[in-house]
This record gives sequence, structure tokens and C-alpha cells, in this order.
Amino acid sequence: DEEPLIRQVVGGADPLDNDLELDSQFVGFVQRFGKTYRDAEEHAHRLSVFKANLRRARRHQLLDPSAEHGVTKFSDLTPAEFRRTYLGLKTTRRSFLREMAGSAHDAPVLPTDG
Amino acid sequence: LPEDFDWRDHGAVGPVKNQGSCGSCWSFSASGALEGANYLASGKMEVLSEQQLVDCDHECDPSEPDSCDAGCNGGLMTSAFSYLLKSGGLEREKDYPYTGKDGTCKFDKSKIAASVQNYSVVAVDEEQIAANLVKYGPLAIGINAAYMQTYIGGVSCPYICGRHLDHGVLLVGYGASGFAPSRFKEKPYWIIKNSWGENWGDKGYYKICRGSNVRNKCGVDSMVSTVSATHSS
Repeated sequence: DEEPLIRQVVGGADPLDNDLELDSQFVGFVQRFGKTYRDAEEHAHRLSVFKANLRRARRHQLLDPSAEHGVTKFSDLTPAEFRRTYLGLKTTRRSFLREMAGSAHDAPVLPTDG
Repeated sequence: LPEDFDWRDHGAVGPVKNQGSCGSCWSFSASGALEGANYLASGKMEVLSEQQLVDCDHECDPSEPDSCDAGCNGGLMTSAFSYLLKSGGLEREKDYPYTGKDGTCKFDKSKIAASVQNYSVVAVDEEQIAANLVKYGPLAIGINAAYMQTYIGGVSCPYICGRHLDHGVLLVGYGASGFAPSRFKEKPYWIIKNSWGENWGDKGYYKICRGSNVRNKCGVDSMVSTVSATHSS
């Protein structure tokens, strides 16, 4: 039922190919969110993760055009680190199916008209 | 049902909190739902403790005894409600403050500020979800958070989004007309309170599309629970 996405197919140079610009964005990110890293090696690693996340944010923007995606305080975390550190819903397939199938705690159906 | 509804406008939603580097989203979702239910029962907003759930709730899923609430290592909102039914309730945030780390249980029954009367699992049906939200207050829900790491604002409505639930949040309202520029039409949405602080998303909140042609986007309709409270002060 969705209209096709109108996609820009011409344009200037890709800012994500410009290392200087990315470095500058990373400096802004570190300052804005008060990030500190253990040593130069850790700093370089986080910079590479940051760059990968900018590309990921751009992919998300294409797939989710009605929202705005970009740099957040989680931009120096890999998706696995993000999941491990900030997500914690312990669902299992069985508990999910049980809830779908019904349980003693099913809410009664409420009227929704009028 | 009203076209738009937001419990923030009615005083049933506490301040945005920050879970820090701890997988305790489930406890924020559960405490947020009880804060709302307690407000409806008592007319007073009590900001409730998540650390009590992190430290003291080790309730297990009845169908899977090895899947238990485990503080920063994750949990389930319905298990938390079950714990609260057994333990008597939640203390206030100021009496049992959040540390963002697993700790030993220091629950003091004499300081209970809100108690669970009952909890229910709502059907995977957007009308029923909206009706339960309006009638019983903010709802504890699960969501697939894949797009939330990079979210800044607007109405999220990804073309492709998994339905595997990995994050616990609080459904506080819905709107009928979030503008979606790329699709040149108004898009209805859910309003979700997150627990990653005010400097994430839309002042700590997330909007995700709803409606018949996009139903259950990112699994948002598939694990919804409501709680009711008895008040004790």
C-alpha cells in the first residue's frame, strides 16, 4: 500500500568518503557526549566504529525516511555492543508463543466503538 | 477512542530516566507502567524504583524456569509484575535510588509506595492496545530496537524491521497525524517513552508508525501488558 520511495540519484561527492570530514564529525561527537577513551588505540577503534555507524545511519535513513537518523550518543558502539549494553528484554520463542496463544493473564476484550 | 491521546498531558508519566550501561530496560518499562497505574489509582505521581527490580526480582518465566529476571542481564516486564504481586510492591526512586549496577537486595517493605493489583497481556490488536492504554494507563511493551541506535526524531516507519523483541519500553500515547515527508501523507503513530535519557531521540521519546497497513511494525504490538495498582502510602 506504500507509495514508492523517491530516491535522489544525482548529487555531489559522498561526505562519508571524506576522511577529514568524518574525523571532524567524530571530534564533535566526542565533545558533545563527553566521551573518553582509554588510549590512542581505543580512540582509533571507536573512530572506525563511528564511521561504520554513520554509514549505517544513512542506510536507516533510506529505509526509514519518515524518521531522522544520524549521530546519537551510541554512535561509537558496534550493534553487538549496543545490544549487549542497552537492550535487556529476555524473550524466548516459547514465552512469545505462549503469550500469543493465550494465558491466564489475557486482558479482556474492551469495546472500541462509540 | 479519541483520535489522539497522550498520558503525558494527564500527569500519568514520570520524568525520562537513564538506565546507563545496564540491560535493565525491562525494569524501567515495568516501573513506568506501575507509575501510571498508581497515578490512576491515587491521583498522585510517585516516581518508583527500578533498582529494587534490578536487585531483588529474580522471578522466572513459568514456562521456562531457566529464563529469569536478572538485573543488568535482562528481564521481562510480566515477570516483574509477578514479582511485585508477591513482594508487595515498589519503593520510591528516592528511597531505593538507581545505580545502574547489579547489587544486593535492600528492599524495605515498610517503604512500599505502589502495589500491583493485577496485570494482563493485551491481544495483538491495535484497537485493543489503544483501548487498554486509554482505560488503564501507560502500557509496558517490547520492541525491536534495531533502528533506535541511530534514531534522532520523527515518526519511525522502516520498510523492513525485524519482529524479534529485544527492548522493553513504555507506550504512553498515540497520534493520528505524524507527517511523513517522503510519503506525502499523514501517518498515525505510537508515542513511546524510552529509558536512555533525555538526550536521546525526541527528548527521550520515540515515535513509531501504526495503522492497518503497517501494523506491528518492529514487533511493537506483539508484547503488550497492562497493570493496575492498589495505592498504599
